[in-house]
Amino acid sequence: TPHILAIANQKGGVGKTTTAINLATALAEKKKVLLIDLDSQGNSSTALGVDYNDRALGTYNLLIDGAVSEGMIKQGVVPNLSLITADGNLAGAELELIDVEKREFRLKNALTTLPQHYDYILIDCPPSLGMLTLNALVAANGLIVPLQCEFLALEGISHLVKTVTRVQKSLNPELDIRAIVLTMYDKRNKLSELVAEDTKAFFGEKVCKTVIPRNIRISEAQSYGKPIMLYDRRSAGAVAYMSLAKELTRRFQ
Amino acid sequence: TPHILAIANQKGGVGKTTTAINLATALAEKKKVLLIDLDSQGNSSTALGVDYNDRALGTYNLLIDGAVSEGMIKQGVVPNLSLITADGNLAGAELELIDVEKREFRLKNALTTLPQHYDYILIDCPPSLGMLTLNALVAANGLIVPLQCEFLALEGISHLVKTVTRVQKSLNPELDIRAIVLTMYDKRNKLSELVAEDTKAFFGEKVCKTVIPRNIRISEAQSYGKPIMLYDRRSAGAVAYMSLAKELTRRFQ
Ligand SMILES: Nc1ncnc2c1ncn2[C@@H]1O[C@H](COP(=O)(O)OP(=O)(O)OP(=O)(O)O)[C@@H](O)[C@H]1O
Ligand SMILES: Nc1ncnc2c1ncn2[C@@H]1O[C@H](COP(=O)(O)OP(=O)(O)OP(=O)(O)O)[C@@H](O)[C@H]1O
Ligand SMILES: [Mg+2]
Ligand SMILES: [Mg+2]
Repeated sequence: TPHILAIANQKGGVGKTTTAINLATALAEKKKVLLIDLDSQGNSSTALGVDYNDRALGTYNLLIDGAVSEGMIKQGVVPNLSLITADGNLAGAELELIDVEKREFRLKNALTTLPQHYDYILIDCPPSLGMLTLNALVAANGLIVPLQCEFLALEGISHLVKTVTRVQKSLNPELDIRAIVLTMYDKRNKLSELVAEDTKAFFGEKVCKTVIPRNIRISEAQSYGKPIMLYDRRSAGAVAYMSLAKELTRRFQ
Repeated sequence: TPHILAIANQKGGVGKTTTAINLATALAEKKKVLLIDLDSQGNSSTALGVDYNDRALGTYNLLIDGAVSEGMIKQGVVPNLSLITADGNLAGAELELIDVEKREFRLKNALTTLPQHYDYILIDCPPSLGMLTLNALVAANGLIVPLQCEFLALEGISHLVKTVTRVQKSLNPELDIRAIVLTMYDKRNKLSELVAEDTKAFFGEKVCKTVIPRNIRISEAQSYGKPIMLYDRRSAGAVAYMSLAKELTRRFQ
């Protein structure tokens, strides 16, 4: 069965999308990967260069129809990486799912209709713990938490952990936090170091040894609709995400 | 009547909370200000030093009870600045408000029960365009949009503008975008400059002349529960937010 990994953290701007697209691309060098954009901002779709007018069929339909349909999966946006896109419609799904039977299982059940096998399915979540993220936590067998090395970002982690525990008890016993990924680490900034130390003290081995540095080439790549490996493979950002992919592949053996 | 300003942008991590607390503190040097933390992360409450156990009565109660009650407003967290706090409960309010009559007007109506007059009421919004942010857009007479100088942040602005237009037509004709504040501007980074230029070309005069630079003292201050003016008044961050307060006060004359 595939590794289904939710990339989630309700704190905004911590690197969920950046981790989702770059980890997916790095994993796709050796494995078959599907990325699901579950955020109505559609940032994963944008950062992989999919034009706004080219997203007619996407995650909104997957949830509302409850199944994959022809043309929904954009094959090979990057070699071995396929994508289900998102756009503003997805914001409506939160409300539309309220009255649906077993609403938290919508995504999990829809993924059983995938026409082919993937080694990894990554889900880029919005900055909230609402119905969409809940669907991701129920569909996933593991959670990757990008954590920006900032004080406010660390504050919110206990809330995320409580939500995961609740989901484990009532909706998905398989779910566990597989990895905490420290992002936007700035070695000139003492606060980065303090947050990293606090996180390691709290989560121990779950914290990845690979730390993602703040690297301007990462956001430049996004403005060209490319993952960092394809934009500048020798940049600190690309090297870090490739090392993260290696570390996680070993972990998941 | 007070200036009621929503600080909103569905993109995460763009500086909504940082702008809310520091602008509120700078305005409070001359005016009476109330800050409402409308985000269940409770980051505004944390960044102003209010302990998690000290938030028993807050914005959740304001919305669910529909009125201000004794002890809900924390007076003088900073001289002339009062605060209504938020905690994890607030996440439940999104769902609880679904079946309520005139659910979008809940905050607007509750604010009519304020026991005293304020010159400014600022509302720190969560990173979404859900029911909480909608309540803020209906209660407000103006919107301040913090915009991080990054490509993905600019992408989402048209979605916000469409939402504002819809709210103006159907729920709050008074609402308009009063100011766009460029945040985390890094002069060494070409992308910052490009985003700033694009924003000025699109929004013209609405873009504040004051640009908030990336300044590590800003996040350090938050780890001590203080606004930047009280942590390091001579820092680039403090100077920028004081200049922003002056610019906006002139604008709102
Ligand atoms: N390591 C990094 N170095 C420099 N910039 C980065 C890095 N990681 C992310 N960024 C930039 O920071 C911003 C926030 O990152 P991103 O959008 O991936 O976060 P997010 O958690 O997905 O945000 P949201 O909560 O809105 O979904 C983006 O503009 C991105 O380009
Ligand atoms: N000008 C700045 N210079 C340096 N760091 C900043 C600046 N403004 C904000 N930050 C830091 O960036 C992070 C994101 O800012 P903030 O939390 O205010 O954004 P937000 O839009 O409120 O996020 P959310 O979407 O989660 O509510 C915080 O850790 C904050 O300390
Ligand atoms: Mg994102
Ligand atoms: Mg905030």
